[in-house]
Amino acid sequence: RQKHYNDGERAVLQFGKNRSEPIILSYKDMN
Amino acid sequence: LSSVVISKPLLKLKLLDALRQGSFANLKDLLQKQFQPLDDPNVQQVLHLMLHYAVQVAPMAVIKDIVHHWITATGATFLNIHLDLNEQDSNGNTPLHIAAYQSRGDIVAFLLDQATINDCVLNHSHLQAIEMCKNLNIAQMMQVKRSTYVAETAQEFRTAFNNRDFGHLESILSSPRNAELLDINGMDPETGDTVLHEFVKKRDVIMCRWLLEHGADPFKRDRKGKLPIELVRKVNENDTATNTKIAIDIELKKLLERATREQSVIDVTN
Repeated sequence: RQKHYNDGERAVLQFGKNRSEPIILSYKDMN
Repeated sequence: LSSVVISKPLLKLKLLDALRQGSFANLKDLLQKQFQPLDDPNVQQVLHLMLHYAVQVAPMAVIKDIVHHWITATGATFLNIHLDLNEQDSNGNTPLHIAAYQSRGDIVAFLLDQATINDCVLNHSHLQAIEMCKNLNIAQMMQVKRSTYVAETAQEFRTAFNNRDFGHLESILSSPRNAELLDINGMDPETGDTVLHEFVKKRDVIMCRWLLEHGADPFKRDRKGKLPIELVRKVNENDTATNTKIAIDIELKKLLERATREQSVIDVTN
């Protein structure tokens, strides 16, 4: 069954680029 | 004055000292008296990096004063000085890169709240400001602020498409930050269409033309695997249009064919 999104979620899923997804930062990356 | 050689290191030292003292009045006084003539290249070079220095040594109040007086969207200037919030230094760093690197969380948050901030600028080591963070909390705060911004802007983009508001669409895409964070070829999670598919289905020739001129990809398929051109009825462009609907389809077909031809050529040459 298809999931329904609200307008905001739908717009972000359509237009937000993958690279704008949170970058997974680890403590190793931090130092 | 013309015979006086302006010492860049000395100017920089005086500027750093004024910034560190934390008095905007003193800073203003220094700029008025010693940063003259304003159009001297040495003066300009030190002046342009004022915010870079400020985020390293100045208290928050002075940074706010600098931003409010010298970074204005209207182009208005105070003391004939205008600064760029995203100015890059010799290493390609913006003030945001430096504030992130120095773990000045309050300054990072303040800079990210400015309308003209671009947190996607890469320095010469190909790092965004967030990748300069040494403090995990600041990096997370930057992520949250970016996600919030993307959510707001994506919705604004959607509304502008719904309203066919070309002026607003142009202004959204003209921001380098938005161009980096938004994807005009993204797929609607419910319909499986890109905006190009959507407006081809609506037979909106003007919007389709606009989309193709602004980065819409005529080769992007929808969830069912269809190209935008495959949504146009089979029409022969040499036929005389007998009614408006057929005329629109002929026009759309021509438009999409031309776009695919042009894009193929560009791809080959690149």
